[in-house]
Amino acid sequence: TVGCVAVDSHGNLASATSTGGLVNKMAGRIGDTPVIGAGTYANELCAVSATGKGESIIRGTVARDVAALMEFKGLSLKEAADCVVHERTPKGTVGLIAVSAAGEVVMSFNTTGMFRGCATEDGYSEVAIWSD
Amino acid sequence: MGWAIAVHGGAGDISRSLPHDRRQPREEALRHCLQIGVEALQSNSPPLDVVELVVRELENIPHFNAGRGSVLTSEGTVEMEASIMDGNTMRCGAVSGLTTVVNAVSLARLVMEKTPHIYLAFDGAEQFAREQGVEIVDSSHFITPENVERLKLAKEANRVQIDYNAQPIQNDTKKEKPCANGDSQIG
Repeated sequence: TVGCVAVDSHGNLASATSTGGLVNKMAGRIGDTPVIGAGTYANELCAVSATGKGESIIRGTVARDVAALMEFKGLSLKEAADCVVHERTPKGTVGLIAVSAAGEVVMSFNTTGMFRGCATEDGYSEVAIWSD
Repeated sequence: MGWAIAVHGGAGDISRSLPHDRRQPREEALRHCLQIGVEALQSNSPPLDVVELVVRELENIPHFNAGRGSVLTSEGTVEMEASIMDGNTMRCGAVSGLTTVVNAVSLARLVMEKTPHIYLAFDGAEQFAREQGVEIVDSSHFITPENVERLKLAKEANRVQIDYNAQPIQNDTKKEKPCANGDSQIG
């Protein structure tokens, strides 16, 4: 699975995700990627793209839950993403990238690793796989 | 407030012993795609254009499980899926079951922009792709030798696998032996 989230300097947000799904999946199987609110979501607060075990991500409405925690509970993007990834989704099943309208970036996962990268206007840039 | 961008190329049980020749091209690809996105944002491209541009590029890189390099179904076919969403308007588009469309994410955007719907799948999505004139190819274009081997291993284990998982999974309790190369054969 691949994905990208972006926010411009005016706070406009967007998200996109694409995948081939699971190895040896049944023909006709639908994963989380095209299910809006599961693997992909964006509103005026944040943009999210997820990857991992699609069935778990769909059950957890992962991408929408990040936005909902910000919207209804007032959490920061990092707090919301960490809650969804580490408290609300089975370990070893999900990773996500997200940006907020304020330019915050989060890359959170409960798997061993996630191929990921980010950059911000202040010059920060990172490409990483594991948590350390 | 400033612009920001993030990309991913899949998550899973990525072994820390992942060989350099499997790690390095993916890291380089992420840097390359990130740079494309950064330059687009610096040029004041709308975020919706930026995410589509970057995901198209990721789809074209066979090291990742999307577009060329997509993993295979139990029947040895590809069934690609993608989606895109604009935060301002909450407009969105999604596609599933694609077998010939080079860039699924762009077809998802066309669903968003050219139809009254959110989601098209399988034959209807393929037909829509032809009506829109997007680039299509024979499905063999998407199939790599590595993914043929991954399917073979997964079928032998009678399991499905998520991105990079060393332990093929069918349910949350059964476990299989990890692959020796640390890459789990699922890209």
